[in-house]
Amino acid sequence: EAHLTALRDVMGVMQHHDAITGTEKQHVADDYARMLYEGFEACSANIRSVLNQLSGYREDGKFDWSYCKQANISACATTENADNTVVLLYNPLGYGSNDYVRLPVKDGQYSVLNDRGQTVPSTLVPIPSSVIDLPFRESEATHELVFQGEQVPPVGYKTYYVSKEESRDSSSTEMRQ
Amino acid sequence: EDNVSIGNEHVSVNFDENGFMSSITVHGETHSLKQNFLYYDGALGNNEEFRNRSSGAYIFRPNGTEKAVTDVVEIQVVKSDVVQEVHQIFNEWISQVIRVYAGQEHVELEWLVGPIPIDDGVGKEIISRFESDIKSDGAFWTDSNGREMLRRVRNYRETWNLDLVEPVSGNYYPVTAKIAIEDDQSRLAVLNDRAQGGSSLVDGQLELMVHRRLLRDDAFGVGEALNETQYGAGLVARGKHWLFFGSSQKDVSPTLQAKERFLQNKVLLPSWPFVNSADNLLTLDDF
Repeated sequence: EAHLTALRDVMGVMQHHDAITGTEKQHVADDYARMLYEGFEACSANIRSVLNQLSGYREDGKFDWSYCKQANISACATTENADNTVVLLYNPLGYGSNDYVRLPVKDGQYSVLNDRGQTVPSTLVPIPSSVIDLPFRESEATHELVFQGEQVPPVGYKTYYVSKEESRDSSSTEMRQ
Repeated sequence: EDNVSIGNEHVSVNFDENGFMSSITVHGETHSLKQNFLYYDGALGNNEEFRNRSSGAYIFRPNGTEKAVTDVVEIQVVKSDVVQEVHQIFNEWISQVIRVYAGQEHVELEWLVGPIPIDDGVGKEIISRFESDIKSDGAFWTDSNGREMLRRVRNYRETWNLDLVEPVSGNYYPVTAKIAIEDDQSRLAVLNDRAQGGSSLVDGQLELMVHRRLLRDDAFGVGEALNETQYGAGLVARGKHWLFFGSSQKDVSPTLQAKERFLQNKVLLPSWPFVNSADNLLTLDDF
């Protein structure tokens, strides 16, 4: 409860018109960012605990769920450095969703399996050079693996198994001009 | 050498020889639809005079008319069965990806703007502008914090006679979820992922301000210029617009507005992806 309240408190502060519109002084903007970050981190402990219980994983640090905080610059330490990744999609809506997922990865060949072991159509798209060249971006991801979540149930989740394979398929559907 | 087109069975986006989006084809009908990035120079004023203040955090006061950032866009095209994308580079500090996912009826535009150059000593406010052939007759709609859409009429206020001395900013409205125009046949709506200023300054046009960097305080209280930096350079912003184009007819079921509303929920409350690599110890059997 304390973790959740940490973010609740921050969201209360963020109702101020300066936070909504961005008319706060810069040091206040920096402080807002710090508060939000700490709120996220507190809640992520709850999320991790819940997901570990749902998925039956041990809480020994090896099977910890995380989220990609740098997805907005197409970077994710977990997905770009792993050969095998389990992706869990949680749908917060009250009806089914079929959102597309974009995972930052290194170039290669990947397969995506759903919870029934069936292959899910996926593709590898290059990350634009303007993103890769951002001076503060520290990531080895050069591509994004794109696939569609299949009817993720309302307020529920689906999981996918993403694995990197040895060689790139020469019959890739990707075409560049 | 051919003009580029991306799309699916519902919608196709076509590009001209200079790399700009030029038209959209929806259910077999093609309509003119251009998109470009432009910028307004921020006004440098005397804050002691009410009508001569600088553009700043609180107020948007362009100094003159907008300027296009380029005449030619460098593009790269990626096509697959899952998604088709055109990667556009407008200049050293503006780029964009326009994409259409398989089975989806909307177009996604992922823009990246910054660091906005200020070497010339002038602050700039960057907009993404869409130009269509819709005869919008001065009217456009903006949302009210994601709820009902409010009708706005250019150079007009409902309850008093308007003497508008700021023709651009005086027609800007807050857009937190959607801005739209329509005529008897067609409708264009753009959804955004964050609060932005937006307007329709000419019939058939929509514009949204995506980033700003200003060098003067506007004397409305913040006491600082809106000149944010990170790692010693101006801030870079990356975000998304989702574009719907189609019939404005109300007897179509579901209407375009209904589709926009569902999409709004999906893009503003998207599925949360969590990842777990477990130090590469997770086997398929574990899964």
